[in-house]
Order: sequence, then C-alpha cells, then structure tokens
Amino acid sequence: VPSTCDWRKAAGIISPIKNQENCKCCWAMAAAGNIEALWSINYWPVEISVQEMLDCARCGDGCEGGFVWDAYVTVLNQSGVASEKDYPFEGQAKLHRCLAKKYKTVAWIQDFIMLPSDEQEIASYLATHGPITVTINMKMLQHYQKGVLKAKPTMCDPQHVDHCVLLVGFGKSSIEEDIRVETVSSRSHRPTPYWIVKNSWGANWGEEGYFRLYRGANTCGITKYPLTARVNQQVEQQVSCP
Amino acid sequence: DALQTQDVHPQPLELIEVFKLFQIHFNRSYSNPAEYAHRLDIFAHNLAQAQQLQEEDLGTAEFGVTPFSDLTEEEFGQLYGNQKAAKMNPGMGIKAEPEKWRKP
Repeated sequence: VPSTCDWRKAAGIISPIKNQENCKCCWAMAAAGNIEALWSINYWPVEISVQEMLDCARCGDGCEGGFVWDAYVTVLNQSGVASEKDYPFEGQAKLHRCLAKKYKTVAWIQDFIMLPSDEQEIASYLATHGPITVTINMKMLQHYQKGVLKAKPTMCDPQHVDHCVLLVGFGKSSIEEDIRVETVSSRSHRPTPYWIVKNSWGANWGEEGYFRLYRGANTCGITKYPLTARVNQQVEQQVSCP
Repeated sequence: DALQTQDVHPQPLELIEVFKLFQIHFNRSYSNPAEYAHRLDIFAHNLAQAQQLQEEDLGTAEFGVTPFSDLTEEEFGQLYGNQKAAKMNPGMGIKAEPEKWRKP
C-alpha cells in the first residue's frame, strides 16, 4: 500500500462534484462516481446517468434512499447505463418512467463486490484498482467545514450508517496543518492518516465538495459496506494511483 | 430586515449579522417572520453545537457555518439521511457473488 493516493490528481478520472439536492440518492451518486472512475481508469472518461439509476431501479423510489448495490443491479439489468448528458439528473425519481431504452449505453459493469471490512485492504484495493463506495454515519458532516474529521464511536456511531460516499484517496496530514490547528511541536508531530472522500452535496460544501475522515479506527462506520463495481473482462488489470 | 429582527426572540446583533451573511451566501429566504425567527433559533443552536464539536474533535477538523446550519439535526437526517441503509440489520450484510453475474 503506498503512503498516499489521490485519484483526483489523474486527469479525467474523478467526475465533477454532484449535488443530490432534495433527493436522497447518495447511493446512486456514489455508485455513479465509482463506475465513472473505473471506466475512466480502464477505458475513457464518461459521466453516467444517475437519473437512470433512480427511474429504472426495481423499487422506483430512488429519492427515498437506497443501497449502492441497487444501483449496480440496475446497471446490470439494463446492460449498461446512459450518459448524464442524454439522461440528466432532475432531482426527483419518476416512478414507472424508465427511459433507459431511449438512449445509447456509454458504460457497463461486469459485476460488483463487497471488500473486506479492513481499512488496510480497502486502501490497497483503492490504490491498485480505483475509487470505491462506502456508507458512513453522516451526523457530524452537518457542521463540517474542513480538515480531518476524527470522532469517537460515542460521537459518531459506526453501526448507524446512513450516507453513501466515494473514497477517492488517502494520505497523512502535514506538519503545517497539524501545527495550525493545535499546539504540536515538530519533534512530537505524528501525522494524522486520513481518507479523501467525495460527497454529493455540491462543491459549496466542505473542502470543495470533498471531506477527509480519519483512517485506521473505522471512523463513522467507514468499513461497514465497502463496495465497488468491476468493469474489466476476465483478467484483473491493476493500475497505479497517483 | 428591520421587521424581521423586531419579531425574533432577543438575539445578539452579532448573531443576526452572521445569520444575514449565511442567508446571502447560501441564498436562503424565509416565508414569514415566524419562520425567520425559528430558523435563527436553530442557527444559533447549531453554532453552539459546532463549537462543542470543535472542542471535542480529536483530529484537525473545523466546524461552523455550513449550508445546513438552519436545519435541526432531525431535519438534516430526514432530508439527507439514507434511512434505508440506516435501518438495515447489521447482521444482514449482502455479499455479491461475482461468478453468478459473470454467467451469460
């Protein structure tokens, strides 16, 4: 596992920050971000339709919450997914109005997997394959502005996970950042390991739409449901995170 | 604005100014003075909450005014929380079977 990884540094891999607005579709936006990144790493850049995942999902109530695997199953059932440009996000699901057949498929997946609930393994997979989705407890994000969020389980229950996001990298805090926030001398400085997480609340929130979460203590339940699609054929192609 | 500030519970002027900046920055308007007063109360509570989190935080995170500062914790959970995921039984984790999906 490399010491740092940030897929945002590779051009065209991470799509722009999305905004779910009043639709509780974090699960579809996280899945879309995962497929977009994997497709871009392995083939070419695409931006796929979240609206298709909402309209064509089995239950058809995508704006009332869902699971990341529902999005993957929908993409598998539709044999792919249309582009965001053709089938744009409207902020509400249209029951029984799946328009997938109307548009050209721009990306598809082979299958999807759940990774082990181990942050080291998650980091290893992230660095060698690409961004992955996780589900976390979002309670502390209401007041978050910037920096590395580190919370005890009593403050952020790791069992109560209620928000899906995309892990796009990891790293360690710099001495400059730690000294700015607290009284740390350079001699006793221990860098804080963190995950870089892409959220779907617009670029006006957090660190330009992203946030950082402490890595190594299952903060806010990050290891509970680590899922990723797979876009490769038979042979697993390993890539290198910048 | 003058009408609005007269109708709210007594709040420090500084807080009202911060709330005004919040409204401008995040493009928020409220339908009537009662709603404004209600949201200002919530905003004040949330600033105190953010301060508390700042004191308890173990990392380098900074907490404060965000686009969600005029929502109660319950409203925030209802509007943005994925309740389906939250209600899932911890023992019911689903593991996909890749081989099954690969079959034509």
